[in-house]
Amino acid sequence: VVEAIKDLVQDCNFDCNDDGIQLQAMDNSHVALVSMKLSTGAFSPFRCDRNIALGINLNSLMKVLRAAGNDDILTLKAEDQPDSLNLVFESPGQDRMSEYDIKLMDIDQEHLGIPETEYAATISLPSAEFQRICRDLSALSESVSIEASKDGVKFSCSGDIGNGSVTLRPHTNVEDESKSTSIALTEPVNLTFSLKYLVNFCKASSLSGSVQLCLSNEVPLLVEFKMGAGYLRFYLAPKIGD
Amino acid sequence: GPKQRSLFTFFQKV
Repeated sequence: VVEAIKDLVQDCNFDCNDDGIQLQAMDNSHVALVSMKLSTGAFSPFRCDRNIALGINLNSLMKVLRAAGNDDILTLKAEDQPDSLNLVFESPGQDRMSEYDIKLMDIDQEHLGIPETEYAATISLPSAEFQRICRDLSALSESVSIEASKDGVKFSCSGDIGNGSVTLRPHTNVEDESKSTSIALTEPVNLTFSLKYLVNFCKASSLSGSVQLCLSNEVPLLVEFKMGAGYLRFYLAPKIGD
Repeated sequence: GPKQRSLFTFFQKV
């Protein structure tokens, strides 16, 4: 998760309570927002005696996380009114244990209320497919138009060297649900977004085999990666003509 | 071309 969001947001409050750990942060330009939840089910055990916000610089956290092995067990600990976060990595065979403390920061973060939205279009597709489309089209243009209709979803762009588009039609993969593409539509939508941000969101592709795009005309796009016990959501403000 | 909007256009601070 940290790897997926660290290029978008730098200083974040990890809000801890009985439900687990949540994070909401906007990028500096106020165009994209990250919303993450790791429920208690993601941890074993999980204990939180008092609601607490852990202000963490993600670059610092990455420096420490890089010291962990892929299969290590990670324990995160913070005291009441902490000035640091304690991280312990234990190898699966328990023959190696490393321990780090990183300094916490006071982060005065703007919190946005995200209204419950009935989206006009909800598209589910393999996350690798979405990543490929964003990467391919970003070579041609800064922006992509996403047009969803009952026939399919069309990603199109135009730039100095020419233009391009990718159209996906609904498709069911019976062996692997995450490789399916589905489109639920109440009305057609057509919106334009910055590809730079979408390419950035796709760094979360390794967290989930499929991704959900939720769109309504003239509202921010929701890109959701569902995780075993939580989610990573990105909101992106659209580009709108005058 | 179309202009990039801010999230503040759509979401309120709480």
